[in-house]
Parts: sequence; C-alpha cells; structure tokens
Amino acid sequence: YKTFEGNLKWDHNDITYRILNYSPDMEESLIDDAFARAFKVWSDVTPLTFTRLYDGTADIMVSFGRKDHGDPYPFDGKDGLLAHAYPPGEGMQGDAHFDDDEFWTLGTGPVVKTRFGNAGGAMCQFPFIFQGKSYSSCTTEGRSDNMLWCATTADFDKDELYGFCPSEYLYTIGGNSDGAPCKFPFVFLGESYDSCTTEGRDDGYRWCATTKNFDTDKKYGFCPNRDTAVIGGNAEGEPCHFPFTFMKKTYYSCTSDGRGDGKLWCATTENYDKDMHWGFCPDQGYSLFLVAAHEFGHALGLEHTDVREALMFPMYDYIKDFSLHSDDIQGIQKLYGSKSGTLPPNTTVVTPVTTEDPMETTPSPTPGLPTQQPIDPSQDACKAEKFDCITEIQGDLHLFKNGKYWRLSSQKDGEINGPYSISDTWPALPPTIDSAFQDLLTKKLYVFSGRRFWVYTGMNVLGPRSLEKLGLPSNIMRVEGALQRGRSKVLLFSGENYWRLDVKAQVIDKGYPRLIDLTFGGVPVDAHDVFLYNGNIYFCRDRFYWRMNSRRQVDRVGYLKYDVLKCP
Amino acid sequence: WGRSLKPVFVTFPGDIATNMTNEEFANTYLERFGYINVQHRSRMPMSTSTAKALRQLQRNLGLEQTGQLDAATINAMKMPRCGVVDVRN
Repeated sequence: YKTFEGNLKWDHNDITYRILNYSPDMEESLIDDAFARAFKVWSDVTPLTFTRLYDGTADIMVSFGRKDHGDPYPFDGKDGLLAHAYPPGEGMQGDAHFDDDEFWTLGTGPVVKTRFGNAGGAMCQFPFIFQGKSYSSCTTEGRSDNMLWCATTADFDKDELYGFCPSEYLYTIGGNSDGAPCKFPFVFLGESYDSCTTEGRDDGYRWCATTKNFDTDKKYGFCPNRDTAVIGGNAEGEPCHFPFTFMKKTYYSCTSDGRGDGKLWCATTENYDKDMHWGFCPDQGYSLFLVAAHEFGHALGLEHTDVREALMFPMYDYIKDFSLHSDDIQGIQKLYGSKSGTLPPNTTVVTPVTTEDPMETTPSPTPGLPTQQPIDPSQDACKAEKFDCITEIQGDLHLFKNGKYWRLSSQKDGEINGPYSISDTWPALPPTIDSAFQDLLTKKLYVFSGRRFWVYTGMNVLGPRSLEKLGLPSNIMRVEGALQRGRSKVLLFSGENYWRLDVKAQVIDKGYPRLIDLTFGGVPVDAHDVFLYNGNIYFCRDRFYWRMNSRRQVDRVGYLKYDVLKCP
Repeated sequence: WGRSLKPVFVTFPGDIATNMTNEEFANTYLERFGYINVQHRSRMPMSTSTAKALRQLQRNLGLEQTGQLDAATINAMKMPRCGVVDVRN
C-alpha cells in the first residue's frame, strides 16, 4: 500500500460526506446505499465513522459529472477513466467525482428498481415471463398507457408481481420539482418539447419541465435513464432505434461496425447516416459500490497500490463477493488505527483534562421520582458515543444507556446530572431501554424495551406487556422512538415505519403504519432514537442528530454531544 | 467470400476517443499517470526514459517488464481505471 506524501489524513475520525447529485442510471436510494456501503468498507476496519450531510460543506463531497466537470481533470467519455478523488484536506481535497458517461450499475447489468405496482418497490427480474413470452427489459406490452413495467419475479403469469420502471413519466431527479414527473409538451425559450432534452445545458444531462411552461414556472427536473437507454455518445438516455441504417446497411441489433475499439453501439433514430444520433449499448456497467470504495480510499489518504488483488489497485475489476484485502487494511490502519482502538505508531494521544471535580456536582433528582445519588460520577455523558434512548420527562431531557441515565436540566442552563441507575429509579425496567414517552395528560411514563413495554404512574408500575397489546404488529422487534403529537396521540417509530397510538384508547389509529421517509423527508431511515425536544423533532444516528422543525424541514444536522449536551 | 473485408471506421460525433496511435496513447497515459516527468521528457517518441517508465508501469500492473509497448501493456493501459495518478514524487 501507499499513502500520500506526508501521510495526508483527516485530523478527526467523524467524517462527513454529502451527495451533491445523482446519476440517471440508478434509482437514488440505490446510489445512496452503494455509497453508504462503500464507506462502511473503511469504517469496518478503522475507528472512522461516516455521516451523511444534506446541506453545507462536508469533508467528502461526492458528485457525478461528465467531461469537464469543474476541476482540472476532465473525464473522457465512456470507459477509460471511471472516477477520481482527492486526498484529505480543505476545499476540493477529499472530494470524489464519478464519470457519468459510464453506465453505473452494481456490476452485473442494469439495476432497475420499480415504483408503485404491487411489489413494494422490488427490483425488476430479467428475464421474466409475461403471457408466455420472455422479456429482458422493461416493456409497455399489456398496457394502454405506454408506461414501462417489469415483473419482479421470473414468472409474472404465475406470481403477478410487478412494478413500474424508471422513466420521465414517473419521476424526475434533482432539479427543483421534488421528483415530479415531466410534463409534455412543455415550453422552453418559446419552443415546444415533447421529450426530455439537453438543450440549454452544456453537461449533457437530459431534463424536462414539470409544468407546461418552463419559461414562466421555472420548474424542472432531470430525466432518469430507462433500462434500454444508450450510454454516452450524443444521445445519452435515448433508446436504441431498431432497425437503423448505418452506411446504407440495416442493423437489427447493436453493432461494433464503424469502431476500432469493438464497443457495441446503436443509432437512436431510424437513419444514422442522416441524423448521426448514437450511443453505446447498455452493458454490465461498472459497480458504483466498488469504484466508490476505491475512491473513498483516496479520500481517506490511500494512494494506488501495486497489489493487483487490492481495492486500491488502479484498474477496475468486478468482484462478486467483495472483501477488503489485507494490503488495504494495513494501509488504512497505518493512518487511522484499527477498529478496536489500537492507534497507529507515532500517534500522540492527548487525554482530555477534567478541570471540574465530578464529585462536586450536585445531582437533582427527577421530580416526582425517588431521589437517587449518582452511582458512578466518573461516567460522563459526554463520553457516550450514543444513547439507547433519549426522551423528555417532566421537561428535562433524559438520556439512557446501559442501565444508567443522565438528566439534562431545563432549569439550570443545560446542566447534566447523573448518571443514575435505571433500576434504582424504575425497578421494574430492564437495563436497555429502546424508547420512552411521558403522556402529557396523565403524566404516565411509557417505557419500551424489545417487544415489551411498561407504564409507570409515579412509583406504581404496570407491565411488562407485549407490544401487540397496543395493536402493533407481531413482527416489530422494538420501538425506536416516540413522539408526542397533540395531547393524546403519540407516534411510535420502528424500522422504516411509524404508527400513531391513541394513548387514551390504547389503540393504534387506522391508516398506520406509514413510511417514515414519506412524512419525515431528509432524515435517516435507520435512526435509533427519535424524540421531541424544545418543539423540534430529533432523529439520531450514532452521535449525530437531524433536527426537524415544526414545518417538517431538516434545519440542522449536528453532534448531539456538542449541540444538545453542550459538551466541551 | 474470397474478397477480404476492409473495416471502415467513422468518427462518431461527441465521441472523445480520438484516432491516436498506440504510441501516442501510451505517451499520454504515461504522462497523465505520473510515469513520465513531463518537465524532463525527451522529445524522442519512444526514448530510454519512456522504456524506463514502461518498465515501472509494467511492474506496477504485474506485467512482464519488457520496457516495450507490447500488446499486453497497451491492453492494460486501455482497461477502465481510476483517474488518480499512480506515481507521484
């Protein structure tokens, strides 16, 4: 392995990243997932953590671009250069760029995630059988509205599971229309357009208006690529037109004729000789996950290695079951140490100096609850990486972790008291608490742990009872967050869903569960704590929080430790 | 059937790939990825320094170190790859 000259590395372990735009080749959630998995490759073997930001400047800014894309190293069209990244540092340093003239997949051909239909957004299954005929791409067969669809199992005739394929009729990417579909025809600079266009742009991205008139409404989005769309050329995103004429000969499939590099191409109109519209035919594509993992290696401080099997080797090679090579592990651990906390040689460790004697802190008990003394003053809430549960009880924020809890005083300017023992205050509760809320009307405290819950009224306890008693489904393993909504309604979060509990009637309201990301856009779907504090909703993942205001806008992403607990 | 087919190559509009010779392509590659120091590069198309650079490239890519622009080397250069340079100071 090699590191950059001077062993360039980040001076902090909590690295942030931001995805600036998306490729039209894959659905956004798949791209998000590929990047997240690529970061995990490195966080699995180091103490590094990666948190995604949705605005502002992140350490690693990730983007797709074509040819000249704003830095001194232009891309080169399809194949050849796939991506590049800069070593750690300020500004453009640390950023990773991906060539959008490549066909980005997971390495084994088009990745088509469906929307709507009855398959819950599953991937297309190619080939699939429909009315006895085999299909290897999305089709409009069997529909009168010209919408592309695919089966999500091998046999639609048997399973009848299907979804709609990406197209501009279904949604757009980026822009300013929140994913609204294209509106055809639309007017742009006085001219009418019946399809997506690259007019008005110099980066080759296809776009459309999402209202009838762009000139007046200025609403637009970028068009997702169909699975049959050509890559690069001068007709990116258009489907092949078969048959087409090339040098007076008729072609019924992609060809390498006319090229010296053997790449397959097709015309996107009937006659190439006349229109000269063309692009490369979709192939296996490049695994965004593998390329991103390599680029993020650069962004963390690794140079190219000459170990052929290592991730940091400069050439692309598809690997089905990827695991990080020992050469890569040694390289990254030289810079950041190992996951268990072993530090690299020659690293100076500065131990934080406590200036205040923790024994001198005067704990104030949770009002209305038995008075408890701190059990282990050396345990500082500021040293906790994350908490099992955070909730507001009697106006104070309570933070639970491993059988203990701390109380953030609302009276004494955010003073942190504790830790206290959970079993001393609430003897019936287990040491690990997933979520809790205090009913505003009755002041009863509801506490959830695994598939059970308890209800405390002062010192009296009811429970444990099964989650199903509240009307929650049996497949829920835990309740990860609870939010008061009004005086007798509470939202309970688990996985990607939430339910609304009528506390008074002790039942789940009709119409639930609902998807978290449909109601609470822009927050992590894998938040392990959700709580209400000072009128804002906080979604926590690891040590970070996403704050959502009353207008359901994420107005801040930050560190729980510094922003909420006010740790030094 | 007896007539040999002569392939016809066309220039596709918008295609960045140019009709560079292998030698031109290799020189561009060696410069771009840090194998040749542009400042001190000889004006000769395939000089001693190029042969040295090719050997270094071949070593890095696990190829036979011939110092020649052979088929295996040019094929390796045309493989999809990362745009970050292989060799720095």
